[in-house]
Amino acid sequence: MGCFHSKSTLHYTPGYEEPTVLAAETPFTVSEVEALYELFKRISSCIIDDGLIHREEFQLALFRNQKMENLFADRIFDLFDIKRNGVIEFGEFVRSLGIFHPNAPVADKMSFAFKLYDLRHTGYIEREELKEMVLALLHESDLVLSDDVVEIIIDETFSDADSKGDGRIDSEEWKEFVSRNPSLLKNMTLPYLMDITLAFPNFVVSSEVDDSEI
Amino acid sequence: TCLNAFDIISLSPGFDLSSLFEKD
Repeated sequence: MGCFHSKSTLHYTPGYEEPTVLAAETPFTVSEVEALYELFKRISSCIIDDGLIHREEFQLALFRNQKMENLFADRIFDLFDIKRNGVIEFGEFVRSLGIFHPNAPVADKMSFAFKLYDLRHTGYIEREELKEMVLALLHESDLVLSDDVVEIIIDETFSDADSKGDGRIDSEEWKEFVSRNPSLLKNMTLPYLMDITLAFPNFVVSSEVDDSEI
Repeated sequence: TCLNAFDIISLSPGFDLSSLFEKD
């Protein structure tokens, strides 16, 4: 599955953006953006080698199975696909992963997680959405909970998070809830991103731009 | 119970992007 693209072909990849631009907008250095390009090319060439990550390629990279259906992976793909054109371009990949960087602002992580859970894009996390997500998790795991227990857990979650008591969690309530329960953001930080250049060193060796010049 | 619904959801492997960085 591995591939190597020379610098001369790199600039003709659709959706490619200059590492210096992406480094300026994200927590990554230029070298790290170039290392991410190596990862991006590997994922985006898994099925269709067109320089774009398709949903099936994203699933294949996550689960080693392109047919694997997963509500949360689907939601993450949709949020990475900022232009909503059905594919993830390189710039979208880097900007979205930037939110998962250990040094990214917590507010960005909170906002991303809120959008992830706001399944119907209403600006609120509603009870029905939360139950749908819990049931999806139970369906994909070996965890067995009775419907009564699920209802109790959702009731208690809402009584804790829905401080205005209107039956839905808005972004302000979400921020306050996460502040009291910071473990809810643990999936929003990827320690791998701190040493991405060690995992994907090829581009660092041939980097065109010295980070110290930026 | 201390378990909240978001803790349960966060257990999904679909949420774990670290597997993107694993090489075959």
